[in-house]
Amino acid sequence: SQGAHSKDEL
Amino acid sequence: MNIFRLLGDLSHLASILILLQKIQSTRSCRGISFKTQALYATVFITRYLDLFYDWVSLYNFVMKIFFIASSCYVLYLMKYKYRPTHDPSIDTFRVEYLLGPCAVLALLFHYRFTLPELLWSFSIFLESVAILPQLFMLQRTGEAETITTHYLAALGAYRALYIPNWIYRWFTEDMVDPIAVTAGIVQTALYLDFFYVYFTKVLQGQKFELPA
Repeated sequence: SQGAHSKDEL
Repeated sequence: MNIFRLLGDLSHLASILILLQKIQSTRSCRGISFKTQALYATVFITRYLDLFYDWVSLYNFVMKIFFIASSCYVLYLMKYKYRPTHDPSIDTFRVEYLLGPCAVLALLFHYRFTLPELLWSFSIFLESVAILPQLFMLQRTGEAETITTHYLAALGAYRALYIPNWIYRWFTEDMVDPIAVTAGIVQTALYLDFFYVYFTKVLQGQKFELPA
């Protein structure tokens, strides 16, 4: 998914 | 989770432990920019609001709590416990020049127009430039204690390691987060000058000194 929010990253 | 991100996070963790070690062992926060530390506390608080409504993993939870708590603790040490060792007259970067543009960028670039998402974008942009008051201070004084340079190197390595992590995720998960990637590249680029002096001087056993 392009433009996805990498919420698992700090 | 991949090896680059894990090493990046561990490097981030190490940087904070080195900073605390520097303050406790020298009983001084000389050479540390209060403004940069205050910006980092702002970054963590605005980004990790999702602690209250989104569960990712125990690892993620513990790290977020640690980053918020340690950044607030550093502010306490600088503002109260070791206050006399902090010289505001050399910590003169105007943070409003960072906060304003980051707020505008967050309004322009975000994934959803909701308060948590706007704050998340703001925190990403702010993190990319939060080191500037510190680097500005280093530039002004022209030198730094070795332990302070280790702190900065670990902090710079953290974002540098996130770049191979994003490349890896792009190939393995087809995942691209353009806001985080753009800001992350800018953030890493800001360290290039510092890294050059760190590798050519500090790691060769010399003192960190900028040419006059």
